[in-house]
Amino acid sequence: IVSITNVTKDYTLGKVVVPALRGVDLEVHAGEFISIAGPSGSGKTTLLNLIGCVDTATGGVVRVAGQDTKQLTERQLTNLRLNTIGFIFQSFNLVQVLSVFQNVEFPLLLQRKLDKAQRRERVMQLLEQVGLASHAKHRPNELSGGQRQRVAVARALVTRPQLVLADEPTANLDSVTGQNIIDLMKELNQKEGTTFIFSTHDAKVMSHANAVVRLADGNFLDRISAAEA
Amino acid sequence: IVSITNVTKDYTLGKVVVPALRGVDLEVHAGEFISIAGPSGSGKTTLLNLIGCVDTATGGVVRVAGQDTKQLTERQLTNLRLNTIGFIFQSFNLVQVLSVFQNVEFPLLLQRKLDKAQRRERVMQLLEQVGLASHAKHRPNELSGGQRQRVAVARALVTRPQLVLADEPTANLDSVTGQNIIDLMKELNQKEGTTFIFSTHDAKVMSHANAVVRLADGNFLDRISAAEA
Ligand SMILES: Nc1ncnc2c1ncn2[C@@H]1O[C@H](COP(=O)(O)OP(=O)(O)OP(=O)(O)O)[C@@H](O)[C@H]1O
Ligand SMILES: Nc1ncnc2c1ncn2[C@@H]1O[C@H](COP(=O)(O)OP(=O)(O)OP(=O)(O)O)[C@@H](O)[C@H]1O
Ligand SMILES: [Mg+2]
Ligand SMILES: [Mg+2]
Repeated sequence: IVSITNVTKDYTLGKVVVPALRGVDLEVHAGEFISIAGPSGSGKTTLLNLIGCVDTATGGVVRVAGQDTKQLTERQLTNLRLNTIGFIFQSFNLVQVLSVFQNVEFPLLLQRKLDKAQRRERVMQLLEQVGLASHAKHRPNELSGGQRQRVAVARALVTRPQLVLADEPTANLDSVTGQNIIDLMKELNQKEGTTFIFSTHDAKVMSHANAVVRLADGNFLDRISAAEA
Repeated sequence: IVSITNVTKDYTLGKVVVPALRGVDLEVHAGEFISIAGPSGSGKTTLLNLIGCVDTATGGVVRVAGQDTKQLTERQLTNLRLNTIGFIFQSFNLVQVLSVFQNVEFPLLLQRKLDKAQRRERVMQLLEQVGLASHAKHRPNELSGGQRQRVAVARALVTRPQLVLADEPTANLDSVTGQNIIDLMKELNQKEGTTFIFSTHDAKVMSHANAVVRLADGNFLDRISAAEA
């Protein structure tokens, strides 16, 4: 479902070029549960942003669901992001003026597949699963750090995406709450065949992965599959 | 250096009252390295905000450096925040339009104790210690999540505060980078007698604490000192 070939990403800051990815290859098959690990600044978020079509590569090929993202129009990219991918951002990226309920419902409104009652049922189901049903009317700035993170998780899963990209989804969670989120994702992976690609430092997430891909300084270091670990 | 007596904190959202702290007691002596643990939403950030004088309690007494914070004027609170306390926020709270260097230098400019050359030396020393000397000219939005977190750490330590409040300071860091930050704080604690109060889920941070205070649903649960653990 994801195929990355010799991808590079440079950020240009004035005259300085910051090479965030220096030629990375990655294959992810449908239904896999992959963890991307590596030190702070090694390029994990950059790689997820390219797969999630929220940024474009400087060089190389990024294929998602069989499509070369460089060849797609803005409209096709938006369609891919809305209907195929769910993204949990490292900084959550919630809409401050909407309530928790409205934040999670938002992708369903864009998709226009469900009526109001169906949307309500689906949103409350997700909020229940992440432990925030009693906070549905709160605004993001009225929540704790870990509560905001869980709203971001619920929003990414509400559209039943084929592919979920999760950037440090448990960073702000205590071990019990974090384990609950991991179990929720693992269940989706096993029951619905949802593919998950995580960026994480959390050993609990990595232990569920069927492979851990390590980055260092923008380079692919190695890939250890669970069978070998 | 910190004495909390029967402190309560209620957030009022329209007609709903959210009791974030329901009567908590806490004593922290100068030079201690204390960890506050508890599930997401249990009140850790709320407690640190009261000690850090960025919020006021609904009931009870908060004493910092011997002063009852409820009796202080805004000017005295600002003085306490600037000269006695260093705060590492859970969401970093960096100034987006300033560079990394300017963000860390900012408290020194407010203090007016050092000249430009002294400020430069002090800021670069801290950036070196958190591994970001090469990113001094970057803006916060040009950094990775863990890099932004480390800028927030450097900014909190630059004024050599007596008391450092660190809200999840290693949440976005890989284990090596996180350990480096913990070692830096432990060194300050041992060499300069800086008092540290952490909110954390990271077992590595808790293992350095001389006591772990646990919160659950806004209540004090227990305090386990390292000697007993
Ligand atoms: N500004 C606010 N307005 C209303 N309620 C709030 C506000 N900030 C926090 N709360 C609520 O107070 C409770 C405690 O929040 P707090 O941020 O202190 O928790 P925490 O222990 O730091 O959690 P986390 O580990 O997720 O960061 C939560 O239930 C939260 O919803
Ligand atoms: N918008 C940007 N502009 C310029 N440089 C950037 C930008 N975003 C990231 N970088 C740089 O690219 C490199 C990789 O960043 P990235 O965010 O992918 O790392 P990461 O592995 O996710 O780190 P972390 O674990 O700290 O979140 C870093 O050195 C960072 O400074
Ligand atoms: Mg990142
Ligand atoms: Mg918190």
